[in-house]
Amino acid sequence: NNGLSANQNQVLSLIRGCPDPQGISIQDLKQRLSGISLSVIKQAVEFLSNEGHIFSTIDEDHYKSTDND
Amino acid sequence: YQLTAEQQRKIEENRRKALERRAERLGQTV
Repeated sequence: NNGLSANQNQVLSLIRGCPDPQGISIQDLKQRLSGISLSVIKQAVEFLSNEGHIFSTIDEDHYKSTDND
Repeated sequence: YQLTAEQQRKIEENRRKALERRAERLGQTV
C-alpha cells in the first residue's frame, strides 16, 4: 500500500511505462483506461503531480514519472 | 518525436520541481 487509490495507481503505472521523451498524453491515458472517466483521470494526474510522482513535459497535456529512469 | 532544446530544458526544470515536491511530501510524513 503506497497511499494511492486504485485509479491513481493505474494512471501512475501507465505514465511510468511510457518510454517517449515527451511522456504520455491525457488522451493516450483515456484510451488505455477505457473504464475510467476523463475527469477522474485528470483528478488522478493532478494529485500525482502535486505529490511529485509525475510532472508535465512539453505542455499541460503530457506527463512523465519522476522515477522511471 | 524529436524534442527541441527548449522543450528538453522545460522538461528537466519540471522534473526538478517535481522531485522537490516529492521530497517535501516525504519529509512531512516522517
